[in-house]
Amino acid sequence: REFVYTHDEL
Amino acid sequence: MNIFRILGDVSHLLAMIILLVKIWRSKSCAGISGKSQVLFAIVFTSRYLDLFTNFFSIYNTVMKFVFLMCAYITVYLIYGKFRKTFDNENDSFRLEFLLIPVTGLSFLENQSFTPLEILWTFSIYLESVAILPQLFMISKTGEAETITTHYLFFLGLYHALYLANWIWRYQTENYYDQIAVVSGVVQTIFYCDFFYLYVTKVLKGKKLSLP
Repeated sequence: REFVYTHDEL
Repeated sequence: MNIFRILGDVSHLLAMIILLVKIWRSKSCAGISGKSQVLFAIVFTSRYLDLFTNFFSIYNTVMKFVFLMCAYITVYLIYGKFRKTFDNENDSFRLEFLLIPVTGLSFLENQSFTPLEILWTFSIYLESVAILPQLFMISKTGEAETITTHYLFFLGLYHALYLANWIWRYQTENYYDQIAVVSGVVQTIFYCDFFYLYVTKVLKGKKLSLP
């Protein structure tokens, strides 16, 4: 499974 | 963006501004752990490298930039402009005790073994323990200025609000990030003892001093 960048928090 | 998240970010920003105002007004960084502030600067630097790779929103970009600036200015005031007032003697926490385990753990437990992701994970783990030199300093000197306790209160409040944010996001978006959540719980626990003293002493007008 491809890693999806989801770090939308501070 | 939910109410917990925005209030959490505001608390975080407020904490940093309180600290800057305290140092600037009193022209002194007495009672402040320079080591904790250096760790926070490292935290933001290693986490916000995604400023160059990912765009989320204007809000996200601006806040990241402001957080970085606040962290670097604070470090400059402590080790540069007001270094004569810095209590080096009592800021004696050994950073290698934090940096070595945190670095090791970020290589072992991450979502993807890529440089940016390892650095992000490192920043999350490091943030959860970055306040320890400050808490150690307070326990060593046995007291803290009231304004320093306000700083710690808002920093702790930010962590607690982020926990509420994650619960909210899990319920509404089915989103959760295990690394962030576990680290967030750990760091919030570190503040519990302090929260107790803050409510029982500082809010009743007394100075925070330990027996």
